[in-house]
Order: sequence, then C-alpha cells, then structure tokens
Amino acid sequence: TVGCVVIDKLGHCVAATSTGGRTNKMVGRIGDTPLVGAGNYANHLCAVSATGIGEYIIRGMVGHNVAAIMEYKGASLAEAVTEVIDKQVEQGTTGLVAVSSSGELAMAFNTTGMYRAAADESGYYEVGIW
Amino acid sequence: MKWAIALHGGAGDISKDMPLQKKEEVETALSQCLQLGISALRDSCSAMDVAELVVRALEDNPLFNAGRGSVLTTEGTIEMEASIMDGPSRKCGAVSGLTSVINPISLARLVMEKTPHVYLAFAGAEMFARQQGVATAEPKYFLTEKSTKQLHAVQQLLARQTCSSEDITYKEAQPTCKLESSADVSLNGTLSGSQPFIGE
Repeated sequence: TVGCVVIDKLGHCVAATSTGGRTNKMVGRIGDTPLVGAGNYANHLCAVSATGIGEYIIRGMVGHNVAAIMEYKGASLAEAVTEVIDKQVEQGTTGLVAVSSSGELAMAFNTTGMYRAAADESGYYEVGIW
Repeated sequence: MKWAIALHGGAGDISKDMPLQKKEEVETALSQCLQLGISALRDSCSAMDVAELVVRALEDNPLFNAGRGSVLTTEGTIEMEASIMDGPSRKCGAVSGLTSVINPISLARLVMEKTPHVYLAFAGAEMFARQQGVATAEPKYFLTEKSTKQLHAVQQLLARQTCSSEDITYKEAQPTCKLESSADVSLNGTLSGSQPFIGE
C-alpha cells in the first residue's frame, strides 16, 4: 500500500491511498483502501491514510475513527492516532499517516515497521522505516 | 496556514536485517516522493493535486505495492485499488479490481470529479477508465520478478501446511487455522526471519 496526506496553505486536508493488496489474495477481494472511512478518510479536521492488513483496518474503521475521536472527544491528532493504533486495532496489523487541519502530523504503526516520510513548512523533515 | 505532508509506502513485518542497499533504495525513493510533494506545496499547488502527484509517484515505483509492482492474486493476476478524499467537502472517489490502469489514484479522482458516484469496481471501473482516456498498460507492465517470486513463495508455504486447505487460505479470516503465530507468515506473505525482506 502507498498513501499520502496533505494540508495546503489554505488549510485544505486531502487523503489519498493506493494498493495492490496482499500477495495471494483471493480474486475479487476488496481491501480497506477503497472503503471510505477504513483505509482512507478525510474531513474538516484531518486526513488519514492507512496500511497493513486490510481486514483489520476495515473492522476497525481506522480512518474514520481517528476523525471521530478528534471530533467527539476533542482529542488532538496525536491522541486520536494513539488511541486507534494502540487500543482499537489488533497489534501487528496497522500503520497510518495523518495530518490535522491545524498542520499537526502523525505517523504511527503497531507493526515492526512502516515505510514513511513527512515534512512541513517549518522545516521538519523525516524519513523512516522502523 | 502552514503546509504539511506525510506519506507511507506500506507497513508490516519489516526485518531489521534488510540489506543496506535495499534500505538505501527505499529511503531514497521515499525521500524523492516527499520532495516532489514539498516542491508542489511550495509552488502553491492544492492539497488534492499534491496528494495525487505523490501517490502517482509511489505507484510508479516498483519498490512499493501499488501500481507497478502490485502483488498477485491466487490466480497470478493484478487487481489494484485506490481512493482519494477531500476533507472540507468530503467528496471522494474510489476504484477497485483494476487490471490495466497505470495510476489507479488518478482514476479514483476522476470518479470523484466526473461522476455522481463514490466507488466503481472491476469491469465498470475499467470501462470508465477507457471512457476517460487514462493511461493503461498490459499486465507485463505491472508484473515484477519480486511479485512473481512472492506469489510462488506464499503458495509453496501454504501447500506445506498441515491443516486442510480451506483452513489455510486466509489465516486472519479463519481463526481455526493451525498457523498459531503471526510470526509464521509476515504481512508480505513470506516466512518471517528466514527470508530477505521483499516488501509488503
């Protein structure tokens, strides 16, 4: 899976995700990526792109849950992402990148690694695997 | 507002014993895709344009599991998926079951912008791609040596398991499967620890 979340200078959040799925998947299998709210989601508060084992991400409605925790619990992006990755989905199954409408960035995973990179206008720049 | 961007190229059981050359290749590719997005944001491109641009670059890179380099199904075919969503308007577009579209993310955006629908799949999505004139390619464009080897490795692994075939087809969907440990098969479908990392 690959994905990208962006907030532009106008405060516009967008999430985009694309995938080939997992090796040896059944013909006709649909993963989390195209299911709105699962592997890809954005609203007025944040944008989220997830990766990992799709069936767990679908069951956890990962993308929407991050947004919902922010909206209804008043949590920050980091708090919402931690809640979802650490408590709401099976360990070893999920990673995500996210950005909030205030420009906060989050990259989290409960697998051993996630190919990832992020930057913002202030000069923050990170590329990581583990 | 200040701009910000984050991207990923997949998560899973990534061995820390990854060869240095492979690690550098991956980090370079991630960095190049990030730079692409940074440059576009500095040029005041919209978040929608930047997200599509970056994901297209990731799709085009066979190091990652999307577009070229996508994994194979049980039948050895390619089926790709993508979606894109605009936060403020909540407009979105999604596609799945694509076999020939070089950049699924761009087709997802066209679903969002050119149709009243959210999601097109399989034959309908391919037909829509033809109507929109997006770039397509023969299966050999998407196939890589890595994806072919991955499929054979997984199928050989599954054939060696002692449980019945209906139990082992999808471990996570079949709780009765005798593959006890998640360490038995990594997210990339290879034996954990005993094989070199070959991507998600």
